[in-house]
Amino acid sequence: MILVENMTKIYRNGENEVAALKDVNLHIRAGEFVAIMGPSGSGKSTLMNILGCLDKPTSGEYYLDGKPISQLDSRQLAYIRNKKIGFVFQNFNLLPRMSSLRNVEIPMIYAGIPPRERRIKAMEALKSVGLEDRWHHKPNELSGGQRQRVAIARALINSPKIILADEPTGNLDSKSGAEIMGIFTELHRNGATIVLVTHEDEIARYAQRIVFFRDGRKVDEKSSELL
Amino acid sequence: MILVENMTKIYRNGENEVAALKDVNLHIRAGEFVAIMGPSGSGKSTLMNILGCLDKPTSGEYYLDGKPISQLDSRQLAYIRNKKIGFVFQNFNLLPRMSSLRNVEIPMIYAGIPPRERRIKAMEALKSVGLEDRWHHKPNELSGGQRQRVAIARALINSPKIILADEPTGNLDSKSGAEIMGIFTELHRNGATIVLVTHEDEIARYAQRIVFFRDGRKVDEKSSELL
Ligand SMILES: Nc1ncnc2c1ncn2[C@@H]1O[C@H](COP(=O)(O)OP(=O)(O)OP(=O)(O)O)[C@@H](O)[C@H]1O
Ligand SMILES: Nc1ncnc2c1ncn2[C@@H]1O[C@H](COP(=O)(O)OP(=O)(O)OP(=O)(O)O)[C@@H](O)[C@H]1O
Ligand SMILES: [Mg+2]
Ligand SMILES: [Mg+2]
Repeated sequence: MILVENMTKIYRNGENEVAALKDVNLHIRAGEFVAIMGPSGSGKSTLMNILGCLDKPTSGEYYLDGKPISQLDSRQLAYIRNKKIGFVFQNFNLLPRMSSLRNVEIPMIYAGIPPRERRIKAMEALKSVGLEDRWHHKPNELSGGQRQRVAIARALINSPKIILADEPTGNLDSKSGAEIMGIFTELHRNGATIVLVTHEDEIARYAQRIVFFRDGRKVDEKSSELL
Repeated sequence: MILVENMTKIYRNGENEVAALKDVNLHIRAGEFVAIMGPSGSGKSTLMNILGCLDKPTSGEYYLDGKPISQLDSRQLAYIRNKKIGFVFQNFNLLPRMSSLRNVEIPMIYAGIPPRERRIKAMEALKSVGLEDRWHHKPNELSGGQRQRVAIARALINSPKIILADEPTGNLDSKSGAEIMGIFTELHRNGATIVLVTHEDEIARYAQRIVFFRDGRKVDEKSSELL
C-alpha cells in the first residue's frame, strides 16, 4: 500500500541546508495502523507531507498502491489528495474566514457531492466529534481542541482509504482524545490504513506497530504491545 | 497576586451567545505554580487571555497585585503585558515573516533593550530551548514543536514575574517536554508565578496545585500530589 525507498528530503534556503529525512525505508501494508514517534524536529511531519502528496522527496521513491508517485501528473495527484487520502494537519490548516461547517464541506466540493448532501454529511461529521452546536463558528471563535476536531472531521469526510493524522490529539483532554481514537479505531476496523504521528504513548498504543524516528532517520520499530 | 472574582465571559456573535466563563472565582498567590485542566472548550484559554490582559471579562473583576485591571489605562495595560507577564499561546502566535531570532527579540524591543544586547539574549534563549541552529528559520521552516519552543523562549525573554503558558508541551515529545518543564521549574524556584494549562497529568504534576474547569466553571481543585 505504502512503500518508501531510500527517501531523503533536504530543505535548502539560500546557503542553509537541513536534511529532514535521511535514507528512509518504510513499508506500510494495506489496512495497517501504524504510529510514528520521535523527538521534535526528527522529520515526522516532513514524511507525512510526502506521504500525503503535498511535497516531494529530494531523492528516493514513494510508491502508493504500487504506483511511483513521482511519475503521476498533477490531475492524478489531486485525485489522490482529495479522494484517497484524509490528512489531519499538525496545525489544522482551517480556512479562517469560513465556518466549521464550510471547512468540513470543502473536500466534498472537490469530490463533486451536491450541496444538500454535503451539508447533511458535514453536520453529521461535526456531530461525531461533538461540535454540532459550533457549526457556524469560524476557527478564531473556537477553542484549540475544537479547531483540531474540525480538522479531523474534515479529513474523514470523504471516507478515505488512507488516513494520515499528524498529532491529532495534541490539543485534546484525555476524554476527547479517547473519543477521537475511538473514531480512528472504527475506521481501521472498516479497512482504512492509518498512519498517525503522536508523542503520547497512550495514543500510540491504539496502533498495531510503532515506528521511531530520530534526526531524520527511521531508527526502530516495534509492536505496540511492547510499548 | 492574581484574584479573579465572580468572572463571567460571554462571546456574542450576532444572535449567537456562548458563555465561556461562568461566575469564576480564583486566587493565585505570588510565587505559586498552578496547573489548569479541563475538557476541550471548557474556558481555559479564555481565562488565560483575561489573566494576560489580552481580553476583558463581561462581568466580574480581575485584580493583579491588588490593582483592578478594569480601571487601568492602555499604557498601564501595555506595561503589564510586555514587562510583567510572559504569555505562551496555545497556537504560538509567531510573526510569520520573521526569523526565530527576531520573534524572540520582539518583547525586548518593547522593553527598550538595545540591539546588541537583544541579539545576544535572544540567541541564549534559543540555545536554552535547543534551537540555536534554527535562529534564521521563519516559522514555516520549523517543525510544530520547534515553533512551540520559539514561542516559549519569546515568552520568557524579559524574565517576567508571571508566566501564563497555554498547553506549552502539546506538540513536544516527552524529552523536549521535560526540558521545557525543567525551565519552568527553575523559574518558579527563582520566584516566578506560573499558571499553566495542560491536558497531560505528567505535566500537571510539576505544579503545586491543580484547578479543574468544566463548561466554563471552576469545579474542583487539589494538590498535585493527589493527581
Ligand atoms: N521549510 C523548511 N526549511 C528548512 N528546514 C525545515 C523546513 N521545514 C522543516 N524544517 C526542518 O526539518 C526538520 C524536520 O521537521 P519536521 O516538521 O518534519 O519535524 P517533526 O518530527 O514533525 O517535529 P515536531 O514533532 O516538532 O512536529 C526540523 O529540524 C525543521 O527545522
Ligand atoms: N470568539 C469566540 N466566539 C464565540 N465562541 C467562542 C469564541 N472563542 C471561544 N469560544 C467558545 O468558548 C468556549 C471556551 O473556549 P476556550 O478557548 O476558552 O476553551 P479551552 O478550554 O481553552 O479549550 P481547548 O482545551 O480545546 O483549548 C468554547 O466552547 C469555544 O467554542
Ligand atoms: Mg511535526
Ligand atoms: Mg485552549
